[in-house]
Amino acid sequence: SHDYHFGLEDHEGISELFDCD
Amino acid sequence: PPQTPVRAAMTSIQQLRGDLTSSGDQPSTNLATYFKNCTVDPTQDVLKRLETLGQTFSQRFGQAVGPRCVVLGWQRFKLGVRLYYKVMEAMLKSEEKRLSVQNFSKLLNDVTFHTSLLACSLEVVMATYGESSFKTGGYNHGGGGDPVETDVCFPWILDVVSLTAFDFYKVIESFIKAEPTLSKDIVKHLETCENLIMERIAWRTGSPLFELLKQEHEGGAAEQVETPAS
Repeated sequence: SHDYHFGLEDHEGISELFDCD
Repeated sequence: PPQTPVRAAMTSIQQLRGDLTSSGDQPSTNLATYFKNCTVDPTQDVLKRLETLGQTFSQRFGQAVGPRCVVLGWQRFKLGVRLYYKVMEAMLKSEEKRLSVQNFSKLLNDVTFHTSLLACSLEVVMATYGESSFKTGGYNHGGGGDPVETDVCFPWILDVVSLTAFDFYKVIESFIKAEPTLSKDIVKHLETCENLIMERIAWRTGSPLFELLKQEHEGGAAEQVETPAS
């Protein structure tokens, strides 16, 4: 319902962004 | 009745409060289970951090808006905490599904992750109340205008919780994904925060971005990292 462009790939999540996989 | 800015703000606030009525001031059973599944249980650290940041936030809110508004600051903070717990649980559910693991010890013991998530939740609350709306042309220049409108607008929250813009940036997309009930205006607000960080704030002196770029270049082509000034 909004125009936000999601840039993360399916295999990326918050764990990777904080270097915790 | 015709839509007015005040009516629109009231609707957004009621919607936010409504969305958060089922979320408590404490971690839900599901979230508590995620905490307990950790190698190192983060529960006590999370609660202690919220207590400290709650005091800082309400005091700074009072300084910016008026000394009688410290109580209002606490109310905003409590709403932010509810959103923080709600979004954290949704993020962990999605990570559990994606990674097929239940032990998020490293993530849940990462202070920066918690601070970023809380800062984003508080920014959403502040924006819903119309207190962080870029009234001075997309950035807080300080001075001029109504202090309620300008003093607490983004990136005020980063200074309050001592968070770098680069770390705040990391959480935005996952936050929007994890909280599908965010209004179009709030998503747009977060997108504006994202753009401000990307275009200006992350490039200021002291940003961790320079160290990361330096590390990225080490081992490969030894290119000179640009200084903040250039």
